[in-house]
Amino acid sequence: LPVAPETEDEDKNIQLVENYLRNFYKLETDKQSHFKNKNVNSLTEKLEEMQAFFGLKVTGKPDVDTLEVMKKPRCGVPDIGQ
Amino acid sequence: YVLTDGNPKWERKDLTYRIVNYTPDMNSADVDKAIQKAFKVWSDVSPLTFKRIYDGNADIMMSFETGDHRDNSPFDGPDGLLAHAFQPGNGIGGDVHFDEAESWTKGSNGYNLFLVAAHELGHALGLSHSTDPGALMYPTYSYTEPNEFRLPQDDINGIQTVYGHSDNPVQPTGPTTPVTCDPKLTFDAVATMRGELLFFKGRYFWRKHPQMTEVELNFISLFWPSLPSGIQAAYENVERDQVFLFKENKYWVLSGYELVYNHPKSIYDLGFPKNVKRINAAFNDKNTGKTYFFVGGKYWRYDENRQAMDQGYPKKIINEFRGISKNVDAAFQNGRYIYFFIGTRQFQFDPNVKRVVSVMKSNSWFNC
Repeated sequence: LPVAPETEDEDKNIQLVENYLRNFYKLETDKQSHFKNKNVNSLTEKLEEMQAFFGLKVTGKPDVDTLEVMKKPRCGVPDIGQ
Repeated sequence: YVLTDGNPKWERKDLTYRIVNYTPDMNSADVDKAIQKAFKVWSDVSPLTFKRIYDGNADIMMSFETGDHRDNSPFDGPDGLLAHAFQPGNGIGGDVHFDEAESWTKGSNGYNLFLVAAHELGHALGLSHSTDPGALMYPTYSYTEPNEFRLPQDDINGIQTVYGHSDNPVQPTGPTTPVTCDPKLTFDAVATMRGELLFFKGRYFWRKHPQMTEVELNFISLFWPSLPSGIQAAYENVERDQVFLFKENKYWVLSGYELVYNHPKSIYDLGFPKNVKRINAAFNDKNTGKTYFFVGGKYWRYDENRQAMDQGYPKKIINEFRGISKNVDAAFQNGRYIYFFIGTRQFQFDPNVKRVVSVMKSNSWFNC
């Protein structure tokens, strides 16, 4: 069956968040994890770290403002610990 | 600013660079100029010098690469990752890679090579990403007109922490990023736009919805790449759904976030005499359709319906707006009041009783 557009968007966003935090904030996850297992805390912490770095409201959640920053063109060097 | 973990740095001050290949997006002379200008950004504020070599190994090797280019940091095609650089060191250390999948330019379209190169060189010299949104070393791309570019103070502080001061007798200084809740904050211009408030300061503006607590600081160039920094006066004509921005003797017209004309117009077309070189502040009275322009200690009144200055102006500000002296920085109308900004203070003026009814800090709208 085709995936509902909103589910598709949500999956894309989850992927975006995980990739972003893995690339720039040293998030370590196994690829199956998403938000539903033992790595949730780590992901939340990394998300908070990212939000603090960019001066966003620190919610630990991938809100609209956070996703907007993650979609911006940027330098490939990590924001923490090269 | 943030230094790279472990504080890596070049031990020599005289460094070499090499442009290994070119992008087909630009002609090679423009690439050379952009790269040379990017090096100058850092050599102007530090004791470092950079000499170009044309073959062999340079300290900083600069190249355009595509996708996985075997350095364990693959590029991702158009947008997203634009470039990366390696911290000072031997071999790949100090090298700069640009993603060839981007559209590289010398202007505002695509990605400006000079701006990205200058950022990457910061990494090649030992700087990490800064949390200062105005810094060159901030991680995300934002466009600044290259001819207007000045290295921000945050980056100057960073590079000088690593390598010491410039050899120049006069130490260069750079622009600082305004702090929203700084009690000494002043504004260049303030205007309403479709229910929001826009506060202009240098190359930045804040966007604020009166009913929301959040306030957003942006580069002017992010929304309007062709607008200059340092807007001096602004007002909204609600009837025409247009915002007018003034700098020196020119003005630009916006409709929402679009520029109405590609080129600025002259303030003399509005009826100002030639001895007026700039406008300090402006606001439009929604009730009468009259726009008030403040210049020094005087003001002009413009009739938006007739598209002409009213007769009998300029008049002294103090005569109509008791309590408001000269040197108004910014003004706007909200509800029944007019708000005048003078230095760090804001005067709430009630035109019905013709007096100031409240004095506040200039940034009172920011819920500090």
